[in-house]
Amino acid sequence: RIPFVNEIMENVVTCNLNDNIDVLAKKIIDNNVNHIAVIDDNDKLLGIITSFDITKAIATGKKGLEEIMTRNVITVYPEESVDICATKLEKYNISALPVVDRSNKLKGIITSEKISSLLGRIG
Amino acid sequence: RIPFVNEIMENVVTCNLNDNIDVLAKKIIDNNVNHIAVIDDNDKLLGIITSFDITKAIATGKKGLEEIMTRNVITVYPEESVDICATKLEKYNISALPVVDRSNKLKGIITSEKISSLLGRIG
Ligand SMILES: C[S@@+](CC[C@H](N)C(=O)[O-])C[C@H]1O[C@@H](n2cnc3c(N)ncnc32)[C@H](O)[C@@H]1O
Ligand SMILES: C[S@@+](CC[C@H](N)C(=O)[O-])C[C@H]1O[C@@H](n2cnc3c(N)ncnc32)[C@H](O)[C@@H]1O
Repeated sequence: RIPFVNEIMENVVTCNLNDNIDVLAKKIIDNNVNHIAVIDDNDKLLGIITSFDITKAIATGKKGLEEIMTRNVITVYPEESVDICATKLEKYNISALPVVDRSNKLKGIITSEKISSLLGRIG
Repeated sequence: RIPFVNEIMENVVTCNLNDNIDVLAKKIIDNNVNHIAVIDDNDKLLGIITSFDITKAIATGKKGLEEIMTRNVITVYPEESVDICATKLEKYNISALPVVDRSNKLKGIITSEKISSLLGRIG
Protein backbone atom coordinates (compact mmCIF):
# COMPACT_ATOMS: atom_id res chain seq x y z
CA ARG A 1 0.00 0.00 0.00
CA ILE A 2 1.32 3.45 -0.92
CA PRO A 3 1.19 5.70 2.19
CA PHE A 4 -0.55 9.08 2.51
CA VAL A 5 1.43 12.31 2.94
CA ASN A 6 0.41 12.72 6.60
CA GLU A 7 1.90 9.28 7.39
CA ILE A 8 5.46 10.14 6.29
CA MET A 9 5.73 13.95 6.39
CA GLU A 10 8.48 15.41 8.58
CA ASN A 11 9.03 18.58 10.62
CA VAL A 12 10.23 21.51 8.58
CA VAL A 13 12.74 24.20 9.55
CA THR A 14 11.17 27.65 9.10
CA CYS A 15 12.22 31.30 8.90
CA ASN A 16 10.54 34.69 8.38
CA LEU A 17 11.13 37.44 5.82
CA ASN A 18 13.43 39.37 8.19
CA ASP A 19 16.12 36.66 8.35
CA ASN A 20 19.34 37.34 6.42
CA ILE A 21 21.30 34.85 4.27
CA ASP A 22 23.96 34.21 6.97
CA VAL A 23 21.25 33.25 9.49
CA LEU A 24 19.64 30.97 6.91
CA ALA A 25 22.95 29.28 6.08
CA LYS A 26 23.48 28.50 9.78
CA LYS A 27 19.92 27.14 10.09
CA ILE A 28 20.53 24.78 7.16
CA ILE A 29 23.82 23.50 8.60
CA ASP A 30 22.71 23.31 12.25
CA ASN A 31 19.58 21.31 11.32
CA ASN A 32 21.35 19.15 8.70
CA VAL A 33 18.63 19.87 6.08
CA ASN A 34 18.49 21.44 2.62
CA HIS A 35 15.08 23.16 2.76
CA ILE A 36 13.65 26.04 4.84
CA ALA A 37 10.02 27.19 4.62
CA VAL A 38 9.41 30.95 4.78
CA ILE A 39 6.25 31.64 6.84
CA ASP A 40 4.31 34.65 8.16
CA ASP A 41 3.21 35.21 11.77
CA ASN A 42 0.16 32.94 11.22
CA ASP A 43 2.27 30.01 9.89
CA LYS A 44 1.06 30.66 6.34
CA LEU A 45 3.56 29.62 3.66
CA LEU A 46 5.19 32.56 1.82
CA GLY A 47 8.08 30.82 0.03
CA ILE A 48 10.89 28.25 0.15
CA ILE A 49 14.68 28.65 0.43
CA THR A 50 17.11 25.78 -0.17
CA SER A 51 20.86 25.25 -0.09
CA PHE A 52 20.59 25.57 -3.89
CA ASP A 53 19.30 29.15 -3.43
CA ILE A 54 22.08 30.00 -0.95
CA THR A 55 24.54 28.69 -3.56
CA LYS A 56 22.79 30.89 -6.14
CA ALA A 57 23.45 33.91 -3.88
CA ILE A 58 27.20 33.12 -4.11
CA ALA A 59 27.07 32.55 -7.87
CA THR A 60 25.16 35.81 -8.55
CA GLY A 61 26.17 38.10 -5.68
CA LYS A 62 22.54 38.55 -4.53
CA LYS A 63 22.30 39.48 -0.85
CA GLY A 64 18.66 39.65 0.28
CA LEU A 65 16.34 36.80 1.33
CA GLU A 66 13.49 38.05 -0.87
CA GLU A 67 15.84 38.13 -3.88
CA ILE A 68 16.75 34.43 -3.59
CA MET A 69 13.64 32.76 -2.17
CA THR A 70 11.16 30.93 -4.42
CA ARG A 71 7.65 32.39 -3.98
CA ASN A 72 5.61 30.15 -6.27
CA VAL A 73 5.86 27.02 -4.11
CA ILE A 74 4.68 23.57 -5.26
CA THR A 75 2.90 22.01 -2.26
CA VAL A 76 0.82 18.95 -1.28
CA TYR A 77 -2.06 18.31 1.14
CA PRO A 78 -1.80 15.88 4.11
CA GLU A 79 -4.48 13.58 2.68
CA GLU A 80 -2.83 13.14 -0.74
CA SER A 81 -1.13 9.90 -1.73
CA VAL A 82 2.70 9.75 -1.78
CA ASP A 83 2.90 8.68 -5.44
CA ILE A 84 1.40 12.11 -6.29
CA CYS A 85 4.41 13.66 -4.47
CA ALA A 86 6.90 11.59 -6.44
CA THR A 87 5.24 12.71 -9.67
CA LYS A 88 5.24 16.41 -8.66
CA LEU A 89 8.90 16.29 -7.54
CA GLU A 90 9.89 14.82 -10.89
CA LYS A 91 7.70 17.13 -12.98
CA TYR A 92 9.11 20.34 -11.40
CA ASN A 93 12.67 19.00 -10.83
CA ILE A 94 12.54 19.82 -7.10
CA SER A 95 13.61 17.82 -4.04
CA ALA A 96 10.97 18.80 -1.43
CA LEU A 97 7.27 19.63 -1.09
CA PRO A 98 5.95 21.66 1.84
CA VAL A 99 2.72 20.18 3.20
CA VAL A 100 -0.06 22.74 3.76
CA ASP A 101 -3.71 22.62 4.81
CA ARG A 102 -6.54 24.10 2.73
CA SER A 103 -5.83 27.59 4.18
CA ASN A 104 -2.11 27.38 3.19
CA LYS A 105 -0.95 26.85 6.77
CA LEU A 106 2.34 24.91 6.96
CA LYS A 107 2.01 21.37 8.37
CA GLY A 108 5.29 19.63 7.43
CA ILE A 109 7.50 18.63 4.49
CA ILE A 110 8.03 15.66 2.16
CA THR A 111 11.51 15.24 0.64
CA SER A 112 12.75 13.03 -2.19
CA GLU A 113 15.12 11.55 0.42
CA LYS A 114 12.12 10.38 2.50
CA ILE A 115 10.32 8.93 -0.55
CA SER A 116 13.53 7.21 -1.67
CA SER A 117 13.83 5.56 1.75
CA LEU A 118 10.47 3.82 1.14
CA LEU A 119 12.21 1.84 -1.61
CA GLY A 120 15.09 0.73 0.63
CA ARG A 121 15.42 -2.76 2.12
CA ILE A 122 14.67 -1.33 5.56
CA GLY A 123 11.99 1.02 4.14
CA ARG B 1 11.41 -5.57 -10.93
CA ILE B 2 13.82 -3.27 -9.05
CA PRO B 3 16.34 -1.84 -11.57
CA PHE B 4 20.14 -2.00 -11.38
CA VAL B 5 22.25 1.09 -10.80
CA ASN B 6 23.58 1.16 -14.39
CA GLU B 7 19.99 1.32 -15.71
CA ILE B 8 19.07 4.59 -13.95
CA MET B 9 22.38 6.34 -13.15
CA GLU B 10 22.81 9.86 -14.56
CA ASN B 11 25.69 12.03 -15.73
CA VAL B 12 27.51 13.81 -12.93
CA VAL B 13 29.00 17.30 -12.94
CA THR B 14 32.68 17.14 -11.97
CA CYS B 15 35.47 19.46 -10.81
CA ASN B 16 39.13 19.16 -9.80
CA LEU B 17 41.00 20.19 -6.65
CA ASN B 18 42.06 23.53 -8.18
CA ASP B 19 38.53 24.93 -8.54
CA ASN B 20 37.50 27.63 -6.08
CA ILE B 21 34.15 27.94 -4.29
CA ASP B 22 32.84 30.68 -6.66
CA VAL B 23 33.48 28.42 -9.67
CA LEU B 24 31.75 25.52 -7.92
CA ALA B 25 28.72 27.63 -7.01
CA LYS B 26 28.33 28.63 -10.68
CA LYS B 27 28.65 24.98 -11.79
CA ILE B 28 25.87 23.96 -9.40
CA ILE B 29 23.54 26.73 -10.60
CA ASP B 30 24.34 26.46 -14.32
CA ASN B 31 23.75 22.68 -14.32
CA ASN B 32 20.70 22.85 -12.00
CA VAL B 33 22.13 20.11 -9.70
CA ASN B 34 23.11 19.85 -6.02
CA HIS B 35 26.11 17.49 -6.28
CA ILE B 36 29.59 17.80 -7.84
CA ALA B 37 32.11 14.95 -7.89
CA VAL B 38 35.77 15.91 -7.33
CA ILE B 39 38.02 13.81 -9.60
CA ASP B 40 41.73 13.54 -10.49
CA ASP B 41 43.20 13.56 -14.01
CA ASN B 42 42.39 9.84 -14.41
CA ASP B 43 38.70 10.29 -13.48
CA LYS B 44 39.29 8.67 -10.08
CA LEU B 45 36.89 9.92 -7.36
CA LEU B 46 38.58 12.11 -4.70
CA GLY B 47 35.55 13.62 -2.94
CA ILE B 48 32.06 15.15 -3.24
CA ILE B 49 30.85 18.75 -2.88
CA THR B 50 27.17 19.68 -2.59
CA SER B 51 25.12 22.86 -2.26
CA PHE B 52 24.99 21.90 1.44
CA ASP B 53 28.81 22.24 1.60
CA ILE B 54 28.74 25.60 -0.20
CA THR B 55 26.15 26.71 2.37
CA LYS B 56 28.51 25.43 5.09
CA ALA B 57 31.24 27.69 3.67
CA ILE B 58 28.92 30.70 4.27
CA ALA B 59 27.93 29.53 7.76
CA THR B 60 31.55 28.93 8.85
CA GLY B 61 33.60 31.37 6.73
CA LYS B 62 35.70 28.56 5.20
CA LYS B 63 37.15 29.50 1.82
CA GLY B 64 39.03 26.55 0.24
CA LEU B 65 37.58 23.62 -1.71
CA GLU B 66 39.58 21.06 0.27
CA GLU B 67 38.23 22.53 3.53
CA ILE B 68 34.59 21.96 2.56
CA MET B 69 34.60 18.84 0.37
CA THR B 70 33.72 15.43 1.81
CA ARG B 71 36.57 12.96 1.19
CA ASN B 72 35.11 9.75 2.62
CA VAL B 73 32.51 9.24 -0.12
CA ILE B 74 29.76 6.59 0.08
CA THR B 75 29.55 5.05 -3.41
CA VAL B 76 27.84 2.24 -5.34
CA TYR B 77 28.84 -0.06 -8.24
CA PRO B 78 26.99 -0.12 -11.59
CA GLU B 79 25.86 -3.73 -11.11
CA GLU B 80 24.29 -3.19 -7.67
CA SER B 81 20.50 -3.15 -7.19
CA VAL B 82 18.76 0.21 -6.64
CA ASP B 83 17.20 -0.83 -3.32
CA ILE B 84 20.78 -1.03 -1.95
CA CYS B 85 21.13 2.67 -2.94
CA ALA B 86 17.95 3.65 -1.13
CA THR B 87 19.20 1.88 1.99
CA LYS B 88 22.64 3.54 1.84
CA LEU B 89 21.15 7.02 1.25
CA GLU B 90 18.93 6.59 4.31
CA LYS B 91 21.63 5.06 6.51
CA TYR B 92 24.12 7.92 5.91
CA ASN B 93 21.50 10.71 5.57
CA ILE B 94 22.80 11.74 2.14
CA SER B 95 21.01 12.59 -1.10
CA ALA B 96 23.36 11.19 -3.77
CA LEU B 97 25.73 8.29 -4.45
CA PRO B 98 28.53 8.55 -7.02
CA VAL B 99 28.77 5.37 -9.11
CA VAL B 100 32.31 4.03 -9.47
CA ASP B 101 33.88 0.94 -11.04
CA ARG B 102 36.14 -1.46 -9.11
CA SER B 103 39.16 0.84 -9.66
CA ASN B 104 37.25 3.87 -8.20
CA LYS B 105 36.78 5.48 -11.62
CA LEU B 106 33.68 7.72 -11.76
CA LYS B 107 30.85 6.35 -13.95
CA GLY B 108 27.78 8.39 -12.97
CA ILE B 109 25.54 9.35 -10.04
CA ILE B 110 22.32 8.14 -8.37
CA THR B 111 20.25 10.76 -6.50
CA SER B 112 17.35 10.37 -4.08
CA GLU B 113 15.40 12.48 -6.59
CA LYS B 114 15.91 9.80 -9.28
CA ILE B 115 14.94 6.97 -6.91
CA SER B 116 11.89 8.91 -5.74
CA SER B 117 10.78 9.30 -9.36
CA LEU B 118 10.57 5.47 -9.65
CA LEU B 119 7.66 5.64 -7.19
CA GLY B 120 5.77 8.27 -9.19
CA ARG B 121 2.74 7.53 -11.41
CA ILE B 122 4.87 8.11 -14.51
CA GLY B 123 7.91 6.35 -12.91
C1 LIG C 1 14.74 23.69 -9.69
S1 LIG C 1 15.55 22.92 -8.34
C2 LIG C 1 17.02 22.32 -9.13
C3 LIG C 1 18.00 21.60 -8.24
C4 LIG C 1 17.47 20.37 -7.53
N1 LIG C 1 16.60 19.58 -8.35
C5 LIG C 1 16.82 20.75 -6.23
O1 LIG C 1 15.62 20.56 -6.04
O2 LIG C 1 17.52 21.30 -5.38
C6 LIG C 1 16.19 24.25 -7.30
C7 LIG C 1 15.17 25.34 -7.04
O3 LIG C 1 13.94 24.73 -6.72
C8 LIG C 1 13.27 25.53 -5.75
N2 LIG C 1 12.34 24.67 -5.00
C9 LIG C 1 12.63 23.69 -4.13
N3 LIG C 1 11.49 23.14 -3.66
C10 LIG C 1 10.46 23.79 -4.26
C11 LIG C 1 9.01 23.71 -4.20
N4 LIG C 1 8.40 22.82 -3.44
N5 LIG C 1 8.29 24.57 -4.94
C12 LIG C 1 8.88 25.48 -5.75
N6 LIG C 1 10.24 25.60 -5.86
C13 LIG C 1 11.01 24.78 -5.12
C14 LIG C 1 14.36 26.10 -4.88
O4 LIG C 1 13.95 27.28 -4.25
C15 LIG C 1 15.50 26.28 -5.88
O5 LIG C 1 15.52 27.59 -6.38
C1 LIG D 1 24.98 14.67 5.80
S1 LIG D 1 24.14 15.38 4.45
C2 LIG D 1 22.86 16.26 5.30
C3 LIG D 1 21.94 17.06 4.43
C4 LIG D 1 21.15 16.28 3.38
N1 LIG D 1 20.73 14.99 3.87
C5 LIG D 1 21.96 16.13 2.12
O1 LIG D 1 22.34 15.03 1.75
O2 LIG D 1 22.28 17.14 1.52
C6 LIG D 1 25.21 16.69 3.85
C7 LIG D 1 26.65 16.27 3.68
O3 LIG D 1 26.69 14.99 3.07
C8 LIG D 1 27.81 14.91 2.22
N2 LIG D 1 27.54 13.93 1.17
C9 LIG D 1 26.65 13.99 0.16
N3 LIG D 1 26.72 12.85 -0.58
C10 LIG D 1 27.66 12.07 0.00
C11 LIG D 1 28.21 10.76 -0.29
N4 LIG D 1 27.78 10.01 -1.31
N5 LIG D 1 29.17 10.27 0.52
C12 LIG D 1 29.61 10.98 1.56
N6 LIG D 1 29.14 12.21 1.89
C13 LIG D 1 28.18 12.75 1.12
C14 LIG D 1 27.98 16.29 1.66
O4 LIG D 1 29.29 16.54 1.25
C15 LIG D 1 27.52 17.18 2.83
O5 LIG D 1 28.61 17.59 3.60
